Amino acid sequence: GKEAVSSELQKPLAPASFNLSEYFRQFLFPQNECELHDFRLSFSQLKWDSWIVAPHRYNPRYCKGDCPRAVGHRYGSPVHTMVQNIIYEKQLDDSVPRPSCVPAKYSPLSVLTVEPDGSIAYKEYEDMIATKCTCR
Amino acid sequence: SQASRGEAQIAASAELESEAEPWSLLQLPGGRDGSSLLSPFFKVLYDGPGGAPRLQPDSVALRYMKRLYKAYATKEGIPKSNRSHLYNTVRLFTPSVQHKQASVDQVTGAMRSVGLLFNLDRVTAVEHLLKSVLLYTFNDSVSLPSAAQCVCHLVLKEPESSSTTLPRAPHSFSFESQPVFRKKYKWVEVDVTTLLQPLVASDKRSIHVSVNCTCVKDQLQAPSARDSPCSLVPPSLLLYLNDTSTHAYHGWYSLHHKRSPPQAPGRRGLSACPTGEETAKGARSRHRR
Repeated sequence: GKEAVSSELQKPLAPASFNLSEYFRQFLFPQNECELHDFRLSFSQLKWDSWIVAPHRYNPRYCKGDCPRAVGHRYGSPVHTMVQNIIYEKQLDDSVPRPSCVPAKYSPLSVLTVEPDGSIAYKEYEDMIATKCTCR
Repeated sequence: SQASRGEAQIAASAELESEAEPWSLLQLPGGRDGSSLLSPFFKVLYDGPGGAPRLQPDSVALRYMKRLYKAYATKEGIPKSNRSHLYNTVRLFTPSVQHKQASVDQVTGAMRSVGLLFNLDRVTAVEHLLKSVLLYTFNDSVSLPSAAQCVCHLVLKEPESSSTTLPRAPHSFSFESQPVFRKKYKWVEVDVTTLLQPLVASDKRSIHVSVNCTCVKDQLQAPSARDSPCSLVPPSLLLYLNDTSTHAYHGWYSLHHKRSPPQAPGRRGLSACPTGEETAKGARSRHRR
C-alpha cells in the first residue's frame, strides 16, 4: 500500500479556497447562547415602594438566547428537545418552533409589606428568582 | 398559516400589554378581576396602586419588622439558609383600640396596660399559627433591669360587638414568663401562643386582650434606675405563621427532602421487589446506612 499512502500524502490537505476560521466557526458556541440575564427592578420604579418596604431592589433575572444543538449535556434537556431541534432544523414542519430557553430552577424571595389595614407582614414566596436556564 | 396568525395575535396583545400599567397585567383575560385567584403576593401587588388607600403603619413596629427582615433575609431578599424556624410568615398587628397609656409602677415594677383590640383580618385560612407574642417597646429613656422576673396575667374578652349572643365570662390566664430582653432593640416579648392558638384556629379575627404584667425588680439595681419613670407603649401582637399555600416558600420542607437518600433506580415502587421482606431488608440496610 506504499503507493496508495504516498499518493494520499501528495493530495492537498484542504482545497486552496478553504477558510480555516470558517471551518472552526461551526464548533464555536453561538454568541447569544441560552443563559441567565439580570433584570434589576426597584419597586420605586413601579411606585410600589410605599407598601413594599423590603427588599429595595428585586432581580427576578430571566433566560434568553438560542438553544445550541448539544442541549443534552449542557442543559440537562430531555431527548425530546433534541428531537424537536432536528424537526426544526430539517424544517419537517414549519409550525414546530425551535426549542425555547426557559428557567429551570428558582430561588425564593422574602418580602416585607405594609397591608391595607396598617399591619406589617414578612412573607417568603417560592419561585421568585430564576437561578438556572434550560432548553425545552 | 395557523402559526403566523397565532404569532400576529400574540404580537398584537403584547403591544397592548406593553402600554398597560403593570398591575393591570394581573387581570385575567376578558377583563375579569383576577385578584381573588392571584397568590397573596400578586394580590398585594394588584391591590397596591389602584386598591384601597393604606393605613400608615406604626413607625416603632415598622422599625422592629425591618430589623426582623435583616435577620431573616439578605439585601437582595433571599431568605438566609441558616434559619432554623418553620415559619415563612410573620405578621405584626398594632392594637386598634387602647383605653389608656400603659405605665410601670416604680415600686412594684408592675406594667399595667388595659384592654387592647387586635384585628387579625389579614391572617388567611392557609396561614397556621406557630407562635404569638405580645411585643412591648421601651423608649430610649427607659432602663428596665435585665434580670427582672415578670409574671403576666392575660384576660381575654369577647369584644362587645362580637356576634356571640351570650357574653362569655372573661378568661384569666397566668404566665410565668421570662420576657426576652433584647438590649439592642429594647423589646420585651411575652409569649401568648397557648392563649391565641384556639382563637386563630377557629378563625376568630378580632381579639380583645387585657394584659397585666408584674415584674419583680432585681434589688441590686441602682436606686436612680429604680426611680426613673417608665412609660410603655401598648404592646403589638406578633404572629409567627406557616403559610401552607403553594406560593409560599417551605425552605425547611425542601431541606428535609434533600436529606432523605435518593431512591436507587431498581428500588422504585413495590413492583420492583414484590416480596415484603425484600423491602424490609432494603429499608433496614438504608436505615443502617
